[in-house]
Amino acid sequence: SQPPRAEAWVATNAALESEVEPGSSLWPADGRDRPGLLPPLFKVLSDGRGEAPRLQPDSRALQYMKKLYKAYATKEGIPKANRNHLYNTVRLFTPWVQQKQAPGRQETGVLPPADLLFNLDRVTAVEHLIKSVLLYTLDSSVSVSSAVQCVCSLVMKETGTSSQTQPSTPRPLTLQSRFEFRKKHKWAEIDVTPLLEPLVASSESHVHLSGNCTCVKDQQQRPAAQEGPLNLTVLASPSLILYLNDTSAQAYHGWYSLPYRRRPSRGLRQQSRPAPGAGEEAAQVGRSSRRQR
Amino acid sequence: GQDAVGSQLKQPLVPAALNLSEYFKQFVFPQDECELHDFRLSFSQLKWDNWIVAPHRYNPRYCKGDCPRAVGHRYGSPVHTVVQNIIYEKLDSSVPRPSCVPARYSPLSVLTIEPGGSIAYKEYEDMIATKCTCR
Repeated sequence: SQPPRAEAWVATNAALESEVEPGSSLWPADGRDRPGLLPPLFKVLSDGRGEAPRLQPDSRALQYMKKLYKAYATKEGIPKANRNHLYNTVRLFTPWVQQKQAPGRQETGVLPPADLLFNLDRVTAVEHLIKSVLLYTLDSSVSVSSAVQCVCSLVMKETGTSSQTQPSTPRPLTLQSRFEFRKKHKWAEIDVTPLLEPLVASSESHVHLSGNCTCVKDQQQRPAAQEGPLNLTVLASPSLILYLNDTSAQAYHGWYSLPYRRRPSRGLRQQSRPAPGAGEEAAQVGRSSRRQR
Repeated sequence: GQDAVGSQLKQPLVPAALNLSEYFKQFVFPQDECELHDFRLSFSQLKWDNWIVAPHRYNPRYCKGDCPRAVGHRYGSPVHTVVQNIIYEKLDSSVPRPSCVPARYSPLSVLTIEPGGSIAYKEYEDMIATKCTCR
């Protein structure tokens, strides 16, 4: 008897995948993966074999993403139930720096001007932007914990095809962002969502950002904390992080389902009393069902 | 019922070893009943660890085993499964017995290095089997 169609599909795909090599007739002509053809992870798993070795990312960026992974998932890779964010995808892009960066003036906390080009072609059409930040790797040796106010003036130069015909129209935008430095604070995030939203929505594959940031100590700080210059050393040009909601069927949409995936019964109140020790789970269910409402 | 008991007692005693084990066979749970099994793999075994950064170990688990006749209450199977079992046993053994397959999954978070050198954290649905059923 014929195996069920789904099984046949998986078997065929697995057989295809084991033979097909990039460039063969079965391999997508443009080499780009069409989300409908292969689940993204399977695509990553399969195209790794025949492909040239991958560019190794910046080690500090990798360290940041490993830290993020530990915050969001267990050692076995299960997404943690306490995550209350709406994104199931986080992408970190390291820039092609357009020009050698002049060193920043550290005594006043001026971060060096940056002229950065990011290639976003890994962002698929089904991934919707939730938030975007520029990640500066800093090594602040501020002696006491002090709030630092950063004002950034970033200009977006569109480099998509649309601007090929007319000169790129810079879109000046001043971003006000505030973050707290503590001892040995390694990273500083600057929210650039308003800049990136229109570009990701229009599937721009390249983003050209330039501008600089000035960080000064917050005036409300205790006088003692204001002694001495703000000694900031920028270790590397900033990375761009996109927090996305992948709307494809293969992606996990945890916030839509109850933590233990039970079919929502009509009368939530009629549900049997939660088992002892499941108080947290029941509370969690309460919170998530309130959120859903 | 005394005479019935009496007649029973008069019957020749067959060797206990043979009949008792046969008799009890119909009650013992099948040893290889449909259930969840572990399969721990590490991406380095598949030589995929140069772009799958995390997790280091992945246990997709799988379902294996026979589906006993009384599948209803144990596996949450629909009545169709019981019917299919009866067809296989009583009418036509070319109809396959019900299969032991996953009924529920949990997601997996993966950290990968993409071809262009960017880094992606993604959460995929249905990557680890957490419950089996007979269908």
